[in-house]
Parts: sequence; C-alpha cells; structure tokens
Amino acid sequence: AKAMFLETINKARDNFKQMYQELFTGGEADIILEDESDPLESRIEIVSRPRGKKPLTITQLSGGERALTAISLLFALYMVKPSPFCFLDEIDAPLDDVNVGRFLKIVRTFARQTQFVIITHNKITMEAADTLYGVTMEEPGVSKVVAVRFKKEAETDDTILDLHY
Amino acid sequence: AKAMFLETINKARDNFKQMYQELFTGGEADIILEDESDPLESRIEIVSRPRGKKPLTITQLSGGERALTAISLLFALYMVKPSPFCFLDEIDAPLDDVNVGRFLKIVRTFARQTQFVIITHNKITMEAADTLYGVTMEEPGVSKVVAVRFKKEAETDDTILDLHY
Amino acid sequence: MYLKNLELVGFKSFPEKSQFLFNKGITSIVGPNGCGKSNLLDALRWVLGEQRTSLLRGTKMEEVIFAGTRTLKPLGMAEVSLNIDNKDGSLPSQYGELTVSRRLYRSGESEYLINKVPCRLKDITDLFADSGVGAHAYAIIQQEMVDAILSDKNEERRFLFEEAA
Amino acid sequence: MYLKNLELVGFKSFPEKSQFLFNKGITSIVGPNGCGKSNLLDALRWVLGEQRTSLLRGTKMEEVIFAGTRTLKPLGMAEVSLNIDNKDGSLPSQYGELTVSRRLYRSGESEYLINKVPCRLKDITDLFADSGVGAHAYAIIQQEMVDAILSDKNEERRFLFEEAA
Ligand SMILES: Nc1ncnc2c1ncn2[C@@H]1O[C@H](COP(=O)(O)OP(=O)(O)OP(=O)(O)O)[C@@H](O)[C@H]1O
Ligand SMILES: Nc1ncnc2c1ncn2[C@@H]1O[C@H](COP(=O)(O)OP(=O)(O)OP(=O)(O)O)[C@@H](O)[C@H]1O
Ligand SMILES: [Mg+2]
Ligand SMILES: [Mg+2]
Repeated sequence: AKAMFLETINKARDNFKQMYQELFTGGEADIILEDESDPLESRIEIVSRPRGKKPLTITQLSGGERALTAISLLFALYMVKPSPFCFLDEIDAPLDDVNVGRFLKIVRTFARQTQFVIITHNKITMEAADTLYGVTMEEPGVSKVVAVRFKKEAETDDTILDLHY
Repeated sequence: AKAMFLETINKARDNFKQMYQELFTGGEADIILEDESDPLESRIEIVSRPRGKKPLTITQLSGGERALTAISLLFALYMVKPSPFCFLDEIDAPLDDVNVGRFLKIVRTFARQTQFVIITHNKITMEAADTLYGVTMEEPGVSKVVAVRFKKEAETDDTILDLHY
Repeated sequence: MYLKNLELVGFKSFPEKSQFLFNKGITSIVGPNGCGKSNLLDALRWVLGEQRTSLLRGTKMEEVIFAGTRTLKPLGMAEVSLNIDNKDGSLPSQYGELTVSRRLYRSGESEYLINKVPCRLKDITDLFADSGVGAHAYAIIQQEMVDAILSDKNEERRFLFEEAA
Repeated sequence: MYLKNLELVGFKSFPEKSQFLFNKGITSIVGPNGCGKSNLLDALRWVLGEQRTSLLRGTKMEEVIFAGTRTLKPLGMAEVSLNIDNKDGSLPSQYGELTVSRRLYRSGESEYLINKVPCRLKDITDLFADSGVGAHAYAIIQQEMVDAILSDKNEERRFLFEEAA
C-alpha cells in the first residue's frame, strides 16, 4: 500500500506539473510529502508559483489563482485514474475569460474519453459545450429539464436568456 | 445597550424584508432572535424563503439564493447605518444575469450617497459602472492601476479584453 | 462505461418525473439561480450511494424528498435511477446495460435496485468502487471542494490522493 | 466624508508608487486573475488600521511588504496613504482634508500618520470608529463574508449587527 501510494503521488506530481503549465502558461508547481519516510500519514504540501512571482504560501495567491491551482491538481489526479464521467458545478466562477478558455481547452481533450457535465453561468463555457441543457422553474419550486441545444446546432444566446424570467 | 441593540435588530429586520423583496421579487424573509429576553447574547436566525418555495433551512438554498440572501442582509445593515463607501470583491460571482441586474439597481440607488467600488469579472457589472479601472500585470508580479473609462465615455469591451494578455 | 440517462421523481425540487440524457463530450447545464441545477448533481451523488448528508446540503436524508411548495403537497418518496452502458465491461457486472435505482420513503425505509432486482446499498457502492466513479471520487467537483483541496487541513487532499491510488 | 485617493508603494504586488482615484458613484475594478485587484482592497483595510492578518490573507503582518519577484528584489517597507475629503465634518477631526498613512518596515517597526503628523494606530481607528467605516464594518465585503454571514456559527452575524448598532 505504501509503495502504491508513493507511485500515485509521483504520477500525480508529473501530471500536476504538466496541467499547471497548460493552465498557468509558466511558473512552477510541485507536490511535496512533508515526511517522505511515512507517505501514508504524512502531510501533502502543494507548491504553486505563477510565472514571475514568488508567493510564499498558497493563501497569498488570488482567488482565481487558487481555483486554477486546485483545478490543475484535480485534473492531475484524474489523469492518474480517469473517471468515465466528470461533473463540475460552477468551478469556472472565479476565473477570468482567458483562464476559462484554457480550462475548457483541457476539458475538450479529456472529453474524448470522459463525459463532462458542467453547471455554469459563464457564456464562454456554454458556447464550448457540445450539448446544452437548461433547467427551469416556471412553476415556483418545481424544476424541469429542458434540452436547449444538441451538438451545437441552431441555438443562440437568446434561447439561453429565455430560461431566465 | 440592550435597548439599542433591539432597536438595531428591528430596523435591520424591516430593511431586510424590503431588500429581500427587491432582490427576490417575492417570498419571505425575517430576522429572528432565538431568545428575545437576552438580545445581547441570543443567536440570530435568518429566515429566507424565495417565492413559492418552502425551504426548511438556509443550507438547502442554492448557491445564488444564499448569496442574494446575504447581500439583502448586508444592505439591510448598511441602511441602518450607511457607510460613506462600500467596497465589494466579486460578490456577484454566483449570481445569474437577472439577479446581477437587480443587485446593481439597488447599488445605483445607494451610490448617490455612497462611493461604491466593485471588483468584478462580470460584464454586466462593468457596464453599469460610472468609472472603470483596470489593474494589469505586464511585468510579472508587478501590479499597475490603469484608468479604463471615466463616466461612461467611449470605452468598449475591447479595451477591457486588452487588459488580458 | 458511459452514462445514458438520469431519472428523478420526488427528489428535491423535481416532484414530477424528469429525465436528464447524458451525451458524449461536453454537456453544459444552465439556468437561473435556484432552478435546480445543483440538485441534479445531488441526485447523481445520491443514486451512486452517497450517505454523507452534508454533501447533499442537508442534515437528514429525509430532506432529499420533495418537501412541497406553497401550492404543492410534499411527496412520500424520492426515487432516482441511473442508466449505464457497460458494454465495455468496465463495471464488475455481467450486464451490458445497467440501471441503478435508489428510493427513500418518509418512513425512513430505503430500497436499492440493480436492473430492477432489489439489492443492498453495498452492492451499489461496490459496483462503482474501483472505476473512479464512486460517490467519493474526484469525478464530482463543486466550488467547496476547490477550497478544501488547498486548505491547511490535510484530510480532503489526502483523501483525494487515496482515491486515485 | 468621501474618499479621494489611495496611494500605495511597496504594498503586496505594488512595488512602484501607485495611485487609485476614487470617484462618486459606482467604480468597477477589473483585470485578469492575480493582477492585484484584491490587493487594493487589502491596502484600504490595512491603512484603516486592520490588524487581523487573516483578513489580509497572511499569517504575519510582514507579508504585506512587497516580497520581490523572480527579477525584482524584496522591498524593506510598505506604505499606504488614504486621502479623504472631510468638509462635511463626518469624521471627528478639525481638518477638512485628511491624509491617513501607515508604514511597516521589515524590522517590524510601524509608523502611523494623520496629515503627516505621527500618531498611534489607535488614533486612526478612533477616527473611523463611529462612521461605519472602520476596518471592521460591513463597508468591505468579500466572498468569504457572504458565506460567514449565513453560517451556523453565529459570531460573524452577531458582530455585523453590533457594528450597525
Ligand atoms: N426537498 C426539497 N423539496 C423541494 N425543494 C427543494 C428541496 N431541497 C431543495 N429544494 C430547493 O431547490 C432549490 C435549490 O436548487 P439548486 O441548488 O439546484 O439551484 P441551482 O440551480 O444550483 O442554483 P444556483 O445557480 O444558485 O447554484 C432551493 O430553492 C431549494 O428550496
Ligand atoms: N507581499 C507580496 N509581494 C509580492 N506579491 C504579492 C505579495 N502578496 C501577494 N502578492 C501577489 O499578489 C497576487 C494576488 O493578487 P490579488 O489577490 O490582488 O489578485 P486579484 O486581482 O484579486 O485576482 P483574482 O481575480 O483571481 O481574485 C498573488 O499572485 C500574490 O503572489
Ligand atoms: Mg448551484
Ligand atoms: Mg481577488
């Protein structure tokens, strides 16, 4: 179990560095076991240094930088053991437009082998989806699922706005 | 002190109900002192019931409903004792477009007597501002303040996009 | 494996029978605040065997049953079914097509079914245990998880690494 | 009273002297993730006398001093000044125009000034104590506060009510 966990950490570390480069276009990232001799109990430390900066701790990073660091790490773990589907709930909320674009670029590559379902309020993410579902509540307190767009045909932003009343 | 606090609670309650109606266009809200006889120590309970729904607790509300409830409450307290300025950091992030609009409508009325500074990634909020500042980091790790628009003249979304590189 | 569709009736804000079809690639779910998007995610977690009510935004499991609105009465049961294509045999089952169902009655009674055959909760969680698709894995990511994964407290982070091992 | 401008040098990601002009009405601050927007808010809190490093995303106060980048050396001091128009006399001072300044040296030494006259931290916090503009009031709202105000723990909520009283 100890050897298996160490192997997971090592694979995750390599993936994390790769994902970080794609999302931050630079900088350094690392996963450090505080106590190498005791991997199963040791604290796991995350290092995140965006390009050109030298933040002392993760708490000093901005809201968006923290979100992007966490996303890099989650994708890194996913790469170790891909799940058949991945359900994301508004994790693009703190990201600026450029970072949303980078995040979606990675999602698109993974989406060839994984079903991605992304709940979002972000127009860029809506645009990038192959399929768009709306959830409405015409009758107060009663939810309905509505198909808005399948495989990028025909629909426009007006359709999405119609879901708001 | 006890009388003063009770008076504050009562004023805040009235304001909260008013703010809630403007942001939720319906439903019920209340501020309840768990122990009326001991206002200085009692737990303060918040009731938030969007129109047509009967959520049992605040935890059952959606992310956006919780944010809007908190905003109603913060504005309610502000109305009891207005501050000369109000600095908001990305509190519009979980709100859908219609709710951002309602939030900004209230901000505009308060903005006649209060300087509002709103950090945001939301295009609707950017549009609503009288003055727009950009912060850039052309040199990694070095922030610069840039004036983008004063009093709604001339600027377009392209200018904002230019801040991203 | 890939997910085919999710069926809900009586679950949270979905009193009427509702279907959510999964497609290949990227699916985006949109809609106003409070319309029921995160509730769909809760339904998926729940049918996969989630027992931690905190991850379902509740304190008692009974809270997932439609609680009624101002005009509709509460229902007595919640039911969610997940249809899965397992022709690649990635799930440890002889079936090429699987339907996993979970029911909860207000009495507190639960029922679990695989392809309409009653089973135990353990049979459902065992089915997904190794495929990275458990109710516990990084396959379902919400905003709170993004903060938790970077927090000083190590547990959430360690748990995710163990899941990937 | 109203705010006229904020000047920073050596504060967090602002090594060079930077000015932020306040205007009437609504000002929006935009820019990419990590460019320094929330750092401006931290600067405002700090010059108003904030002592809780947790609200400044740090553990030691020294962390607000520019820590350098890959190419720039750290600086030895952080200084923030806030210029305020007090012609309406809402702040308890004889001056119609006030400049509040705060300096921190790496040695740990602090300096506080009002209109260039050295004073104590207490003199600064007293100045704002009653105007709803303290470093503690609901005049500065961030995403975390929105969750805190609704959480089961009562303290944050109670504190805000007491501030309004
Ligand atoms: N058992 C229940 N019965 C009826 N309604 C419920 C039940 N549990 C939750 N709800 C309702 O579901 C709504 C929340 O839905 P949900 O969290 O899915 O919204 P959302 O679409 O994710 O919104 P947001 O964009 O704000 O995150 C709440 O208004 C709540 O009252
Ligand atoms: N003492 C310091 N010296 C140098 N840089 C610092 C210091 N403290 C913080 N920073 C840097 O400031 C950046 C964070 O800035 P800030 O939080 O203001 O970003 P932001 O514009 O709010 O971004 P977001 O949109 O993601 O919230 C971090 O990259 C951090 O490294
Ligand atoms: Mg939600
Ligand atoms: Mg920020």
